[in-house]
Amino acid sequence: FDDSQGLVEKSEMLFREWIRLYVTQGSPRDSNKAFASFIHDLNASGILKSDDIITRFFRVCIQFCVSQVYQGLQAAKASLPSTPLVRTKCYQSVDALVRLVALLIRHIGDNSTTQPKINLLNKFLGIVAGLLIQDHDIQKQDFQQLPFHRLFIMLFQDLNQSDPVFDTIGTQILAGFSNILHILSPLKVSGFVYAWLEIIGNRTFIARMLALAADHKCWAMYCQLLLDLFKFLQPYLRNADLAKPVATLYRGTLRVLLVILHDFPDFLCDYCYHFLDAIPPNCIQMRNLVLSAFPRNMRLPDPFTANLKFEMLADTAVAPRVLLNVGGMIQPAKFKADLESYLRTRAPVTFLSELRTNLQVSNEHGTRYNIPLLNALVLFVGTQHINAIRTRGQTPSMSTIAHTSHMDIFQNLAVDLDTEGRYLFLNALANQLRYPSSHTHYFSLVILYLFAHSNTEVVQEQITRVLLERLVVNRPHPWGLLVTFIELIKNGAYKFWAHEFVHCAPEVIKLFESVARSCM
Amino acid sequence: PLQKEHQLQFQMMEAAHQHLPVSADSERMRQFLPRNPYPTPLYYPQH
Amino acid sequence: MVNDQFGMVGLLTFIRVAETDPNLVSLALGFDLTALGLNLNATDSLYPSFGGPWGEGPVRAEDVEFPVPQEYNISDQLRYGHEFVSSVREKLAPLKMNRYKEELLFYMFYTYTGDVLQILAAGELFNRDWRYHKEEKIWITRAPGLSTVEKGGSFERGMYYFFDPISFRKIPKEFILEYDKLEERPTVPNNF
Repeated sequence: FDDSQGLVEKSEMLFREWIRLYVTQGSPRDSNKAFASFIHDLNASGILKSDDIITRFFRVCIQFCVSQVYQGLQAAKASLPSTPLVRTKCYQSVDALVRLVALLIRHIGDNSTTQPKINLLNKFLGIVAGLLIQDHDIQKQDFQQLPFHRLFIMLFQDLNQSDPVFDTIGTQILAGFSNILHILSPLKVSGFVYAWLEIIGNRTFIARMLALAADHKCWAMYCQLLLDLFKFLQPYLRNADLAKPVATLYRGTLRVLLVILHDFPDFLCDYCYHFLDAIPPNCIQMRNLVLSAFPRNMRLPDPFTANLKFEMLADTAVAPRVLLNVGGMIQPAKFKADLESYLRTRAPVTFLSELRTNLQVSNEHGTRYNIPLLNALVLFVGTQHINAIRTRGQTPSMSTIAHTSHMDIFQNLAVDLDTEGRYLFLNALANQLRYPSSHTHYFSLVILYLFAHSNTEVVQEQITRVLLERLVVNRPHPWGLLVTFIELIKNGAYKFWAHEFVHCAPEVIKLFESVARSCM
Repeated sequence: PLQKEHQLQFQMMEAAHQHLPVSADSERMRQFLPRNPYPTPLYYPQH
Repeated sequence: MVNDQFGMVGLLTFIRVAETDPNLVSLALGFDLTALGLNLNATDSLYPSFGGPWGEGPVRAEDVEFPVPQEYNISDQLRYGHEFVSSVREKLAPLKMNRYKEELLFYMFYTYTGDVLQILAAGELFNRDWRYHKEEKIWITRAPGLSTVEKGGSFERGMYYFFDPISFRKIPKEFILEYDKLEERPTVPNNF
C-alpha cells in the first residue's frame, strides 16, 4: 500500500527498458552486458536505496508480468485457438524479470557474505507467493497459473546453472524454493496445483533436490512436498469415482513417483512410513509403488524361488532405516506409558480391552480410526518385539513370536476390532512387507501366525482380502507381499484352500487360480 | 461426501484443469539467430 | 463371511465392476504403469530427460541442458558482436552447395529460417529438379522412371516424391500439379 508518488510509473518504465535490453542485448543464457548498463539506471533512480523500495519495485514488475500474461492469454482466447506462438509471447516479460532478479542476487553484496543474496532471493519468492495467493483469491476460477509457474521454474533454473556464486548458496536456494512451495501447497492454493506439481516434478528440480544435493540434505524437504500433495489428494481419492481433474492429478503424481522409484528408491525406502500415513488405504497401487522400493545396492532374491528360506537370507538380520519418530507418534502420553508397561509386564490388565478406544477418533463410517496412530502402534510393538526376541539370543520364528505380550496386542486387535478397524490393522501389518529385512521377515511371520491361530474365519478372510487386493492390482508388487502370500497358499499347514471364502464366487476362484499359477 | 472446504478447492482445481501447463512453460525459449539474415519468401518456413 | 466392504465380498464387488466400469476401480486395480511413457527398464536414470507429470514421453533432446564450453555458444557470441564469429568463419572451408547431399540441403532449408543459407539451399534444390509448392509449402520432385499420367496446359498429374520434413524422408504420392503453384528459380544473392 501507499506507494510513493511516481514509484509505480518509474518502476514500470525501468522494467520495460530492462525487457528491451534483455531482448536486444541479452541471450538465452547471458545478460551480463545488458545488466552492467541497467544497474546504473536502477541505482540512479533510487530503486536500490532501501528494502522497502526494492520490495515495491519487485511487486510492480511481477504485477506487470502477470497482467501481460493475462492479456496475452485472453487475446488468444478471443481470436484463434491458443497457438504455441501466443504462449511463448507470454514468456518474454517473465523471463526478463527472472534474469534481472538472478543477476541482482548474483551481484548483491560481495562474494564473502552470502546472506544478502539469500535474503534477496527469499524476499522475491515471498513477494511472488503473496501476489499469487492474492490473485488466486481475487480471480477465483479465472486464475491463470502460467505467470507464477514460469516465474518460479525459470528462476530456479537460472539459479541452478553452474556458477561459482550460486554454488556457494546452493542449499539455501533449494531451501528457499522448497519453503515457498510448501507455503503454496495445493491445500492452500488449489488453483495452482497443476503448476505446482509441474514444478516439483520438473527434471531440474528433482535433480537438485534428490540427486545433486550432498548427503541427501534436501530429501526431507522433498518428502514434505510430496506429503503436501498426498494430503491434498486424500479427500478426493477416498471416493472411488475419480473426477477428471483428480484423475489427471493422480496420474501425474504416479508418473513422478515412478521416476523417483526408478532413480531414487532409497528416498522412498527412508520416507516410506511418512508416505504410508498420507496415502489413503484405497490407493493400493500408489501404496505398492512406495512399498516396492528397495535399496539400490540390494539384489532381491526371486520371490518365486522354490523353497525360498526367508530366515536364511542375510538381509533378514538387518533392520530398515526408520526416520519417523514412531514412539513420539503414540499419543496421548498415558496411552504410550500403558503400552510400554503392558509390553514389559502384561499390566495394566485393562490395557487390551481399552486398546480399541484409544485408536478410534470418531463414529463416522470410513474415518473411525486414527490410521497414523495405528500404523505407529504396529511398528512400535513390532520393533520392540524383534528387540526382545534378539535380547533372548533368539531369532523371530513362529514359536518365538508366540505367547508374548506383543503378540497378545496383535491378536487382541485382530479379534476385538470391527471389520473396518481390523482391515486397517491388517493393512498396517501388510505395510511392513517390503524388501528383505528384519521387519519384513517378522511381520510376515505375524500375519501368518494370526492366520494360523485365529479362531474365527473372519480374521482369516480379512487377512486374505488385504493380501489379495495388493496382488490383483497392476504392478509393482512388493517383494515381502509376494513371499508371504506364496507361503500362505503353498504351505499346507495353513489349510488355505479349505476355507469357504476361497470358493465363494467363480470370479474369486478364478482369481486365486490365476494368482496361484503366477506364484507357482 | 466432500466437506465444504474440499468442494471449494475442487472447483478451483476444476477451473485450473482447463489450463494445464504445457511442457514449453518450463523450458527456456530457444532463439535462433540468423547468422546472415536475408529476406526469404513468406511461403518458406519462418520458424 | 464378512458382509461389508472390508472382506472378500468387498473385493469381489470391485472385480465385477471392473468388467463394466473400469474407471470406477482405477484406484483399486491400478493402471498399467508401463504405459505412462517412461522406460522403466532403462539402466540409466530417467529424471534427466523426464518430460514432467503430463508429458507423453521424454523431453526433446534440444531441451536437455548440458554445460558446454562458452565458445560453443555461438548464439551468445553473436550478441556481443561478430568478432569471434568472423574469426572462426575465416578458418572454415567455403560453402559448396553443389557438393552437399540432398539431406543436408533440406536440413539447411528447414533449419536456417530467415538466413541466406535457406535461399542457397533452395537454389541448389531447384538445380536438382526439386520444386517448392507455394501452397502446400513442401518440396516436390518427379518420381524417376514414372511418366506423367495426364498432362494439361497448366497442370499435370502423376507420381511425385514429396519431402516430408517431419519424418525427413521422401514419400511418393499421386498428385495433381498446377504449374503456377510452383516457385520459380529462387533468387540467390551473388555475393554468397
